[in-house]
Amino acid sequence: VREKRLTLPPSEITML
Amino acid sequence: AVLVRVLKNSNTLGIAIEGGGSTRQPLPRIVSIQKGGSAHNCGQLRTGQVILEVDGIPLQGREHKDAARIIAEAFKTKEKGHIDFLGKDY
Repeated sequence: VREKRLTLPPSEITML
Repeated sequence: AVLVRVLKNSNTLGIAIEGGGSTRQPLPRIVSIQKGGSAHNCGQLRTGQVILEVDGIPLQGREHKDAARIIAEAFKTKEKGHIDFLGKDY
């Protein structure tokens, strides 16, 4: 599970 | 969790968010708050807070763009003069 999490991409950032 | 009511007393909401489904940050998190925006004027939102719900709509499992759209639409609608954020403390 830990390895899987590390492979998730970072998110973009949105200004609202 | 903490419920924060933001009054729409400025032309902008004034927050930046990151995160969403399928990213390292599964729930949207506030990464900055702009001075002069409604969120800043409210004084109760903080950088680092995670947003669980917007006007009762859960954000769990939603992709980043979907969560951002929900927040943007909540701010845009003129039916209500405020937005209710359910946040988790940072």
